[in-house]
Formats: sequence, structure tokens, C-alpha cells
Amino acid sequence: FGIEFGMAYVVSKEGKLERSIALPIEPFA
Amino acid sequence: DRKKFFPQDRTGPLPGKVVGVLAPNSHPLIRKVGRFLHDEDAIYLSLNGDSYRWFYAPLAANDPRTNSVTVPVVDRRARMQFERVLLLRDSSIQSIGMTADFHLVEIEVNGGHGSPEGTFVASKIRKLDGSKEYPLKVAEVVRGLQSRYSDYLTNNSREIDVGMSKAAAKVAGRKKELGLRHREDSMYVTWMMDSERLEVRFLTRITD
Repeated sequence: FGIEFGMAYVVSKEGKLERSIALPIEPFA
Repeated sequence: DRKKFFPQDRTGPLPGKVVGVLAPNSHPLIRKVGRFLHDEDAIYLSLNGDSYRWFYAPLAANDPRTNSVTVPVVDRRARMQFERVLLLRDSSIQSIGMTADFHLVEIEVNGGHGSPEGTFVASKIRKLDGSKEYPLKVAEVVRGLQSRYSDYLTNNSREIDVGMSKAAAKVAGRKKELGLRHREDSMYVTWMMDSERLEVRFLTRITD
């Protein structure tokens, strides 16, 4: 068993970080 | 959307000209997914949240090889042959003025005829990142976000511990973990053509 999670970052064409979106922790078997 | 967070075997049609990210398979965090995975030193194109595609690029002018390849174009009944092209790899990317790292590029697909799915010939490739129109430097951005995600993991260690304890109880019916954890981090990089945004996604799996 374990958990899975993550993060998505969105960056403009100028190189500016615009958004950070977390992928919530989810258990799996 | 968790199912689409890392694409699985999804490579839709491409128009005659696209903008996307070149991603080196040799990067340690590149997710090894999908039937379009190729050699360890292949370079992929990534765009619109699709799976990575390996592709062919023109040989350098002084390269004596004569490889040719036939690929389907957008009209599925048609195929086109391209002369003097080869799978783009770490070792050959210097011939088109780039390094084996992440780059934003504009690509002419199959001589401008587009591609129905999967692999294709990049008949023209132009580096965009670092230009006036696209000032971002993708490799630098990716390195910065790797560091940022590493900090995120450190700062959320308590939440991760709680998540593992809950998983032990909920999924495995145990009161506590066995204590042997394995962590696997993966990264997916793509360029969204409509919004003109780079997306860098990190996925972590911790198993007991």
C-alpha cells in the first residue's frame, strides 16, 4: 500500500510562475 | 484531474505547425510511461498534455547517412517519405543548435501536412525559448521548479506521515506502517498551445 500525490506548476511564456495546483494525497493498495 | 495528470498513451493529431517542449528521456525524473517510450537517449516532443512523442529530425548537412522514413500524414490514407532524417537523440540534437535539455520549439510537422497521431517528422525545428517573444528559459524554469517541489515535500513531511498512517489503516487494515518506505518522484513537462503556458507536473508515490 501507499500514497500518491503531486503538484502542477503553470508558468507564463515570460517565465513567471502563475499557479501552483496540488494533487491531493490519495491512498492506494 | 488525477487520471489526466500524467498522460497514458494519448497522442492526438497535430496540425502542420506546432509549438511544444523538447524533453530528454535521459532526464532522471522523466516519467517512463506509454508505448511511445523509445531509447534512453531519445528526445521527446510534449504538447497539450499529451503523451511524449519521439520523432525524426533532419540530419546535419555533413552527416553522410542516407536514412529515410515513411510516416502517415493527417489524411490517414496518405503516407509521405522523408529523406535524410533520423530519430532525434541526445547525441544528435547539437546539429539543430540545441542541447540535450528542455527547450521550447516551433516545429513544422511532416512538411506542413500534419500528423494523425504518434510519431512524425519534424521537417523544420526552430528554438523559441530565450527569444523576445518567448523569454522563458525552459531548462532553468524546470530546475527551479524541481527545487521548489523538493522544498514542498520537506515542508509537508508531517502531512505525508499522516497520509501514510491513514493509508495503512484504510487500505491495508494495519495500525501502523512496516516502516520500510520507498519513494518515487516523476516529472511531466508540457506546453499548452492554446494558453501559451508551460506546465510542469510532479508526481510522488510512496509505498510501504
